Amino acid sequence: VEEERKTYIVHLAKHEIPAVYKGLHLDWYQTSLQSVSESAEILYAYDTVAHGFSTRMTPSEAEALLAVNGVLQVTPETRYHLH
Amino acid sequence: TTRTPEFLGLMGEEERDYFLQSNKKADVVVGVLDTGVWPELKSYDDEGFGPVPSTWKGICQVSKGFNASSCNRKLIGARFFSKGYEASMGMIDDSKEERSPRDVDGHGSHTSTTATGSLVPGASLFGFAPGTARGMAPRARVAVYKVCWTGGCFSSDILAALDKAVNDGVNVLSLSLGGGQSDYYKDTVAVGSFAAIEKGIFVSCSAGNAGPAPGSMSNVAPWIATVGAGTIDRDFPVFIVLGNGKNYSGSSLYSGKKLVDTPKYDFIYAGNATNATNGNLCMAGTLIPEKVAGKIVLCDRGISARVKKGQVVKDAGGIGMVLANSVKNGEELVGDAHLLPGAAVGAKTGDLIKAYIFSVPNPKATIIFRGTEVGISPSPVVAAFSSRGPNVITSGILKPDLIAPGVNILAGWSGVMGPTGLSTDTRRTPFNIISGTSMSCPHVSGLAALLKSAHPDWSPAAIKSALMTTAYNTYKSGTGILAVDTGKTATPYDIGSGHAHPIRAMNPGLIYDMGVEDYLNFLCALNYTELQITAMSRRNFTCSNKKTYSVSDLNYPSFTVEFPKTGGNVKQMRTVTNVESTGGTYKAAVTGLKGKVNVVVEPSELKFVKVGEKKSYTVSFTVTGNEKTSGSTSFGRLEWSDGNHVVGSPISLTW
Repeated sequence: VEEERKTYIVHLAKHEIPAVYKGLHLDWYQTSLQSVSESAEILYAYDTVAHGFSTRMTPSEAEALLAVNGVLQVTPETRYHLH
Repeated sequence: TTRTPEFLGLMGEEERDYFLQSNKKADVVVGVLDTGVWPELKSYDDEGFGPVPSTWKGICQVSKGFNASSCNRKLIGARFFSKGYEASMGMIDDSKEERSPRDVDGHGSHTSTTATGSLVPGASLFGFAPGTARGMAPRARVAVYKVCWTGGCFSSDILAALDKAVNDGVNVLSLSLGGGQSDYYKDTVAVGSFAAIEKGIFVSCSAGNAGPAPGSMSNVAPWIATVGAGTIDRDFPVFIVLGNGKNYSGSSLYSGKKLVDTPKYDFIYAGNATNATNGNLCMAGTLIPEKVAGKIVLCDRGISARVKKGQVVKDAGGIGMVLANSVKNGEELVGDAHLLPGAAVGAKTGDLIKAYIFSVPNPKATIIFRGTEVGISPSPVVAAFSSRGPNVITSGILKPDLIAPGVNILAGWSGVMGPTGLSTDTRRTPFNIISGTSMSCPHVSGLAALLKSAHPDWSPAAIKSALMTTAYNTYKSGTGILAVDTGKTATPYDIGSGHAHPIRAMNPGLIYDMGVEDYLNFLCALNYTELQITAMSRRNFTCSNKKTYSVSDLNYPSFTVEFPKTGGNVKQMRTVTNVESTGGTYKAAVTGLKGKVNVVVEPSELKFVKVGEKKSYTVSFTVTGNEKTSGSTSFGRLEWSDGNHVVGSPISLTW
């Protein structure tokens, strides 16, 4: 059964960026994502209030991403509402 | 808004002295994350504004129906964020939503104009709440970040907007939205605002509308200002006149053709004009037209929108509606611009009216609409809907922080949405009157902008401290602010430090300051893992295993004490900073605590001789009896005063 894709926010430790990606954090994000998913694409890359990106992937891919070097946290998308 | 500037004391000489001499004050930009902006509103008029600050990096995101010229020297930024929304919900339907910063809902225009709107004379909603509308900080600039769509506001979009807003250079962030209750490292608003605070940006968020249930707040991170809602001294009264000659008060913003003043109309209870079990709630399709036609219908509040119930009665042929609160809403009267002659009444009033309907064979009534009335007393009163403490995420931090006006607030509105928000409402108006903590939050955002403008060197925590320690929790008579749902004195779980008083906040005397290090130590006290703290703080940070961390070590402008089962003694330390150019000697006084608790403040006197001077003190809370049972709570207040300033902090004790 094919897993349903969901949106996740992925936080990375920028201080752990491999030397080869210094100054190229977007490439690092992309490579990290591609290491667990062939088709997932980055929705947003965050670089000011968070270091990381958001993407659509399966729960299995999200779990696998947690084991990738530099990945701190993978949080499912949350829906907020107006007050 | 109309009236709230006066209600907050912003229209007097003090404001002219402090706030409106814009040339002498720092330029402040308020960023609002919401449903976008209707840029044609006069509230975004940029007359009198100088060039956009050279440090500003924001843009006016050109898109369909939204041009570069949509922005000006007042509205200096407008972006939209829809990738997360569209990824989950599918592509935006252009016929229903605008894929641009344009606000087709109204909520975002309302909040941003409440915070910063320029002065617009002659404002009203169909003649209701007339006056000059203005935001709390009319000289501040505004940048809008559209993150909310018809299907909700998605965390990936919110984080992207916060990322841009902080990078653009906003000074204040206003978020009238929430996403339930979760740990801070999982809460996008908490994560994003942590970085914002670090860059000196004040963040104000709505507490939520899940009141009066206890423990119902969202946005409770200690670096956020969590804002509850109260009424102002304005109402939109109606009389419900019954066939037996009795007359009851209600509230309404109905502006169409009026009913006659004599109670000649047949009056029925919706529960008697339906075959549905929830027909009394006037849900769509539940009323029997033959029983409703030509009559005034009494509906019970609940489940569906208040204005929608009016539409349902109208569709069934009814000529009027009386909407009775549930017990949960109490006597709170929220005005609505109904599409038929409709009025809200309190729960007790509703019961009395129902008793009349059930007691006579041919009940009759009419509704007399009386327009706008000001000077209502008492005010403020805590709104029933305003979310309440205790703080279920971190019980050691008292929330909400304060309350501000959030009931029946007039402010800007979208040009494509009627005031009820119903698709059947074809009326268009530049202003609308709505209620919620969404409305109180931007009041505080605007007040923070005023303080930031006057005190550019103050940290976000200092601004929050000034707003909290100068907030009032009693009326001029000395009696405590009331909560509308109970009719009793509100507690700090309802109002936090109290109601905002911006003029006093300008000169608070002392402030409780906090910085990122303090918040990191706070996260250690929560036993967050290194990975969680690193994700939140964007740095390699490790809690020291040689140090004991405690939530109560945070230099918060309020006190929460949780006694262990064994009772005993709890000691908390705080550090205050003198922000007055003159010195002063402050004396401590603790009031209000009930039960056998001994409180000692050491030292009980603090003397300051220069600005920026810091002094620390401890407060010892000692249980002297054992009559309190687990879960019971007592509230009090610590005040430091030098005769000119009163620096107040609420205290909550839990056994």
